[in-house]
Amino acid sequence: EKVLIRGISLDENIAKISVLEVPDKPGIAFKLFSSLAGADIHVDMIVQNVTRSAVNDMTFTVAMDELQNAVNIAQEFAFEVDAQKVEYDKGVAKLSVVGTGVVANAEVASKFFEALYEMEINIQMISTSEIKISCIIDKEKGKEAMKYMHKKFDM
Amino acid sequence: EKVLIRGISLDENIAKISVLEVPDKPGIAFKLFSSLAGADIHVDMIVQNVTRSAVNDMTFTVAMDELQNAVNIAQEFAFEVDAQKVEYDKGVAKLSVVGTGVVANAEVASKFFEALYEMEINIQMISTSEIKISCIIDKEKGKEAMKYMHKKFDM
Ligand SMILES: C[C@@H](O)[C@H](N)C(=O)O
Ligand SMILES: C[C@@H](O)[C@H](N)C(=O)O
Repeated sequence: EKVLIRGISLDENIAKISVLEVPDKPGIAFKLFSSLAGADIHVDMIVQNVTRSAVNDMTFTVAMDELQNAVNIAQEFAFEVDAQKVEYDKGVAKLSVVGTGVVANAEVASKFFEALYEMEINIQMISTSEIKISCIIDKEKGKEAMKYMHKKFDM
Repeated sequence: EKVLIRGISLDENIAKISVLEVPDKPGIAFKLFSSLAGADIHVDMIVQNVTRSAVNDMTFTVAMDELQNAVNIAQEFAFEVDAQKVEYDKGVAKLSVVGTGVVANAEVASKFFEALYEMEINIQMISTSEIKISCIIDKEKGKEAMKYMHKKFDM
C-alpha cells in the first residue's frame, strides 16, 4: 500500500482515565459511554485491549478541562459495575502520525516506534486507524518527541 | 462537534495476535513492528492499553492469509523479550463506524456500543481515531451486528 505521510501532531491538552477491572461482558462499554454522553463529555480516544479473564480495563482520553467531570462519571460507573478502581493521569500527551498506509506499511509504524525508542520514551498506549497511529506518552517529553519525529520523517 | 456518519463497515478477513506480558519499556514496540516490517507483514490495527505493572500486552490484527507468518514473527519476538506467550484468534471480525465526530460525540459511541449490547455481543477490543470507532467482536456475529447497526443508525 502506498505510503504518504501527511503530518505528525502532538496533543498536550489531554488527560487519560482508566476504569480498571470492569466485567468483560456485553453492556459495559455502553453503560460507561452513555453516562459520559449524558454529561456532555467529549471523548478524544478510547482504547480497550483483549483480556484473558472475566475482567478488562477501559481507557479513554478527554480534554484537560473535562477531566474532573469525566472522573466523576467514571467513578460512579466503576461503583455501579463493581470495577476495581479508576485511575487518571494529566501528565500525558498524544503523539500521532497521520497518512495513508501508516499502519498497513509496518515500516512506518516501526520507524515511529523507533524514534520513541531512540528518545528513550516509553509508549503507554497505542491506538490506530488505517491512516493514523497515536501513542500516549509522558507529557514532559511531548515537544522533544515531536521535534525528533519531524526530523526522523524529514518533515 | 458536528456528527456526520459516513458508513458502517465489517471486516471479516482479519485475525488477531496478542503478545502477552512484554516488558513495558522503550524499544519493545519498535522491536516487534520492525520484525513484522522485515517480514513484509501488513498490519491492520494495533492496540495497547496502559499497564499498572512492569509488563503489558500488545495486540495487532492482520489479514487471514498473513496470520501464519505474523504468528511466527510474534513468537520469535516473544521469546527474545521474554514475554509470557503469544495468543491468536481467527474467529474475530472488526466492526466500525466512520464519520466526523463519532468519538468526540459520546452519543454516537454510546449508540454503537448500545447496539452491540442489544445483540448481546461482547466487545473484545476497542480502538478509535477522531473519525472512526472499531470494535473487535466474535466473527460469527459480524454479519448480524452489521445489519443491526445499519438499522440503528438509519442507514
Ligand atoms: C469491557 C467491555 O467492552 C465489554 N466487553 C462490553 O462489551 O461492553
Ligand atoms: C509495550 C511497549 O509499547 C513499550 N512500552 C514500548 O515503549 O515500546
